[in-house]
Amino acid sequence: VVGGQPGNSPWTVSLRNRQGQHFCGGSLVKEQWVLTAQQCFSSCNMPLMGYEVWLGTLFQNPQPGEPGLQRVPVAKMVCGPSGSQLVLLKLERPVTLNQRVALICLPPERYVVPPGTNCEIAGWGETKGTGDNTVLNMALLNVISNQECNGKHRGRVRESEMCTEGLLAPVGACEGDYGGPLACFTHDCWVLQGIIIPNRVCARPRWPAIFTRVSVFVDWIHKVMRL
Amino acid sequence: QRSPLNDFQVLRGTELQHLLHAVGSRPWQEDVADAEECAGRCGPLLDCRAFHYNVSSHGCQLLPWTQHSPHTRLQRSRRCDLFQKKSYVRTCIMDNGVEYRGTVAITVGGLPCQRWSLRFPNDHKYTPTLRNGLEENFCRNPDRDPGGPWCYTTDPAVRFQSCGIKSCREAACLLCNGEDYRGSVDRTESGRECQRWDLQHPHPHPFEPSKFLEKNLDDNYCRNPDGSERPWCYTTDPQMEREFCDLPHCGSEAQPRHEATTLNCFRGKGEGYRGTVNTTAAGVPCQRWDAQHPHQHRFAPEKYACKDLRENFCRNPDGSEAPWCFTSRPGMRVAFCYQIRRCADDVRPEDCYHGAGELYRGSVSKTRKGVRCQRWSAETPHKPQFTPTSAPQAQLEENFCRNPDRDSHGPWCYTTDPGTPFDYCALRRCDNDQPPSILEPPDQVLFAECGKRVTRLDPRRSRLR
Repeated sequence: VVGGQPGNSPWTVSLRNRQGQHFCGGSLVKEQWVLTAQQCFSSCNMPLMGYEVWLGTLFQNPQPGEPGLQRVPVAKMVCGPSGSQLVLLKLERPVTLNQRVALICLPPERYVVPPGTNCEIAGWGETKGTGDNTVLNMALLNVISNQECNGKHRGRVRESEMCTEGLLAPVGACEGDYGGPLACFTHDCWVLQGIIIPNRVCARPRWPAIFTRVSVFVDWIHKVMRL
Repeated sequence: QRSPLNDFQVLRGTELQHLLHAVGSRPWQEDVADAEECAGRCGPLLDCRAFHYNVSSHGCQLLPWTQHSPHTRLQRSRRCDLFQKKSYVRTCIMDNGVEYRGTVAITVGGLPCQRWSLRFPNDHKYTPTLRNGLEENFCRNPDRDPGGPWCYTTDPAVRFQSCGIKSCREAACLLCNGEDYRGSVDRTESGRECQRWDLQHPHPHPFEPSKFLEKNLDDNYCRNPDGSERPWCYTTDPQMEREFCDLPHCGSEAQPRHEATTLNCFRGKGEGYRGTVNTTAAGVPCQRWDAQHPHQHRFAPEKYACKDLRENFCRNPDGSEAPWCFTSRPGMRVAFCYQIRRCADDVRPEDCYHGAGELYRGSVSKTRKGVRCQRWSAETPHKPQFTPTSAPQAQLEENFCRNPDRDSHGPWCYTTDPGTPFDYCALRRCDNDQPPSILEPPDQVLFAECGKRVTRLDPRRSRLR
């Protein structure tokens, strides 16, 4: 996260590849299910042997034996509807919820986040020198309407996407954050409204950032977990 | 610090059955610590050619035969791994093949070999023993002939002839950087013996064979799992962690198995990406591949001729997750170029539907990835929640794509892939069909309540935020 500061996001998970390296973020939507970005994986049926999800820590490279760290192998991957840029990961076993690991709520189907809503992103990705790469960073962003967003992005923003306003200072997600949450505090609850997806440039000043709108795919998420 | 296992080639989850002798009659030794100890027992014994290692009971069973012995058969097994002495199962020779114990019995001139136990038609001085392995009429090298294994021939006019068995070094050549090399050389270019990939000593390493199945990190053979310029291995010399192997390149005419190259998007890990994007996802310009500043690196373009390391374009020469590059910023060594779009790998849609496709009654019966649909009336590989009787209105006929649950993403089906319960179909929305906008909905979906949440964990109250 560029222009963020260290923080705590108990539903944000770290995806680890076979060498144990962090390569993307994810959001814990159920004890055994993580929602992330399809961009993080080479294909919908790649072998997942050795891929893990790490939770319960603020450090990108927690020391072995760090209290609260949970490492769970990824058992299965289900790609989202075409154009969703989403992937659901089924974990080999449910995680343990505690002070450091919590679920984030899903929004109602087709819910549209009102412009001006205050949201936050979280991730262990690139800070471009603006922060501490070794810990989880977060940044606050305000939602803007797709109409306003399309003013800058020349109509390219789809209804299945949503935007946050481009701030004067460079603030936003970057490589290594993809798949992580855009969480908005609504009715006394943190709700997963967006998924961080690669934008053409990270945290470009005065340039709205685009996220996948989760509410458009909530029916798919429930269906996968049910089936 | 070589392991006794270095002399063996493993077949995981495999048992060797002997059709004439009940393998079970061979004694099991239950008091061994691990496969290495078992190898230590079998190695020195001339009549031990292989052994079973029981991964759960840590037992081992020494065997006087291999998969190439008569009346034997390999069998899948949940509890056993089969280790066979390399000299009996390798189909190429190391050095001059003195150790070769394979079953080739034809000379380079196509003449059948004479049995070593016979003195006719060609008399000779050799007496078969367990030690010299002069078995049957197999090619051997009892006199260390530099030409490799040979035999007396059954043709009186030709006393003996070489068998022309290839050296392991010549038996498999390198394409590109040898990522696909699956040969049997287990020595480095300095002659050091390779460490087994499934061992963590003398050198601990991240390349556990079970995590990298597609890399075939077999036994202690040279491989290139990390996109190095050529195959290498960890060595059994504690002073030398890893070293390249000396293997010949295939002729330039033998082109490597090329991923279909792409220009405007990347498929899979992007190893075939040949576009001209030259900034990282963070917008940082890439460093030229032929430059060593600000970052020194080993990816010299001339050493990776197949990888098209031109200028400062994003590439994936080492099998990473996506195209990447060294960045022009001293503080950031490498970064992915995730801003490059992934190529859509869906199959071409074969029909279209209106709305969400609840009324689609066409006969497309495959998913967007090309997997054939399961019949709605079938119960395998997936037990359906929707059947022709449970959802008569949806007309779930045959294995045609339908939308019995009004899925907003269109018609779908249960798939014949056991790993994928359901998927959307090779269909698209009809051109003249605009989905209702969610942005100006007739009624704003108000947020009544979110999902269940363990309140004591609410980060705000726990002051942990």
